[in-house]
Amino acid sequence: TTRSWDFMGFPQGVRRAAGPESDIIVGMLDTGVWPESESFSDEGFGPLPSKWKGSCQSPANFTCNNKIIGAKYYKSDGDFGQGEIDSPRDSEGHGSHTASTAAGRLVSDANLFGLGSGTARGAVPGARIAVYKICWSGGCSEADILAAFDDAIADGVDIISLSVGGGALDYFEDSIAIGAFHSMKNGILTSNSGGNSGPDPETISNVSPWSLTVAASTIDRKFVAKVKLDNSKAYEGMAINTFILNQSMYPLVYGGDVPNTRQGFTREESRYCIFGSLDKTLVNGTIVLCDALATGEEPLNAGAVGTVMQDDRYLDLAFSFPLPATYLNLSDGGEVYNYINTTSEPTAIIEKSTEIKDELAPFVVSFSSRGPNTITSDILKPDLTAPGVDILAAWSLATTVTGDEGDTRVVPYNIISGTSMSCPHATGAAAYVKSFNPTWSPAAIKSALMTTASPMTAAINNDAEFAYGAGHIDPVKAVNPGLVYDAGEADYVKFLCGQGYSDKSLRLVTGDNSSFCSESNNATVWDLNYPSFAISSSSKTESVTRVFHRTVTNVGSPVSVYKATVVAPPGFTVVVEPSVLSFKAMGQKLAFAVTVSGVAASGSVGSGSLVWDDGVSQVRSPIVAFVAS
Amino acid sequence: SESDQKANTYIVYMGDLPKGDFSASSLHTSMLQQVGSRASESLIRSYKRSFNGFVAKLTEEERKKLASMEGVVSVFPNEKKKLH
Repeated sequence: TTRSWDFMGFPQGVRRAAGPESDIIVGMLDTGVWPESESFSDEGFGPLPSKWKGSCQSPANFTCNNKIIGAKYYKSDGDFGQGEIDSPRDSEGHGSHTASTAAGRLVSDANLFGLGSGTARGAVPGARIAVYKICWSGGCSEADILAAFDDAIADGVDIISLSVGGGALDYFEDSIAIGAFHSMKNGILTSNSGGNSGPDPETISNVSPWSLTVAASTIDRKFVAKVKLDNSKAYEGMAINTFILNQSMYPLVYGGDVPNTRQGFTREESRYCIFGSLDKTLVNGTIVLCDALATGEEPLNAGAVGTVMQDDRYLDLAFSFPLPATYLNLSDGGEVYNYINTTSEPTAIIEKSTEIKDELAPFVVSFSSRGPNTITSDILKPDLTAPGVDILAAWSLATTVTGDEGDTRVVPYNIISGTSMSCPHATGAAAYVKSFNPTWSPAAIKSALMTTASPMTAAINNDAEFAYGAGHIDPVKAVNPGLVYDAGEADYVKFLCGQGYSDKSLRLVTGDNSSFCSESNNATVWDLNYPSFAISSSSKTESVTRVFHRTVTNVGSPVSVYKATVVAPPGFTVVVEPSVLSFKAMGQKLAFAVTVSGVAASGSVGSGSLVWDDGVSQVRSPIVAFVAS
Repeated sequence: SESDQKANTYIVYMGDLPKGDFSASSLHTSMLQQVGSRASESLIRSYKRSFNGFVAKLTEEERKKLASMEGVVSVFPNEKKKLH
């Protein structure tokens, strides 16, 4: 990406563990990659890491190199759609984008028709990529997802990135949770996207505690496209418009005034520019004002030279369209509508997008899925936030900018948004942390990322921690977190016992016949050594008290004294016992308990925090109190 | 009923790999035969490198029988997830 890493304080010249980084293998479960992309060049790369046990499936013009060290595709139904390539080659663009965000090489002057220009790079440009193509135009089947996990774990990847999801499901009826569990068992952290179903509550997906769930935030670069009217007024809309129109002005029409009546469409339909609703004769050569955000395909099909859309759904990110377009808020859109209605020959022009600075960034974008977690309410999800809005990264030459019919723009770099884009930022950051700390467990890496995340504010994110988790990821700080909340398979099994999973199931899952849910092995959710604290109550009048037992491992200075600083959620008291932890050695573990008591305010997230501070490291965990629905 | 006879694709998750020598396809085929499925046609894929399980076309009755078998953690439909 050309901006997000710098925005996160992770500059091009950041300190690197070059040797270990070149041994890191990032497993990308996605739509494949475009192997010829400059982002995946292997120039200067040494031989494959000796631990690599994977292979390269090379049909249909796909070859691996010392950067893309493995590639496989999975299509259990064998049903290839139109334009799909039975190869790990990416025909969608998504997989190339995510892989280059996590581990792409430095590519100077990457841009989309001049937009977002800069040096594109992943978090770990020296790392290797293993490609597991599981998603196709029709989606990503769970059978294929599990097949990819089965291979990736055995192949020897270090981190798995998976920007895919569905509804939140029971842990052992969800292919991603199952795959991530076995990854964790084998020392591999799985980084997951949290979903794009926000801002509604309880929409967060991929909620297993052994995986990292990532929300999406903005960066300080916004793309805007101006529409200028003939009355000298101009309005800036959110859009990635790469087109330059060659006339000074074009006739401007309102979609509601140009219905395709011959096909039976009314103005109530054509105002939204729905498929087939516009009269080609009246629309040809015009710019059409539509009352809804859409793909732009209908105005394009009807012969429009451009479209101006208006509503209030997604005003915090910019979409691309297959024709000159911009997207206005309802106030500005209303003014354009009034201009059309009060002018005999209204005309307008849509200008190519420009970049402006967003001073509010970072904030969690509206579409990013929100907590609370519907499977285990007292495990806070999402875990953290990373950039996922208007990200420029590598693309596939087998598709176009939008993938829409009528779009002819084939590009090596594209700008898109989603928690799919934030997930590989976290993946890359996790790989970066692992390159400095190769022996750390998945939970330790996750803890390091969460406890060093920059706090975000509820002032611009109403859903607070349910939007952003522990905060905004900071890869540089995460390398030296001071303390980590570590956990392993046995800890998650105790948690699962407490969640009501049977002895029989857990013996099978662990492969350990002695594993069982006894009284001593039956942990409450509050005792899982998680780097955040969530406390739900069933009603706004219910007084609740929860005791969270935690253990931190010293990974900072051998001799250090950490003091607890607490901010209690409104209506709660928080007591930490002991409130001082004195370490005498690296790797030493010390336990403490956090008692949270009070009454949650209805309809809001009560935010607090616990920070362990030794004067060098601040190890911060969110404390969230809420009324569960 | 007709719906009971209709075969859908399910994932049969069986947890960690068994210790020692293990022939996944033999085990999975045998399990399918035990529930009455035409194993050679219904088995789509075996998981055997990092964990144990398989994908198969099953009728509702076969699904229920498999779910109650020794060694099975869960049986769930092979649905599609979406890119985010």
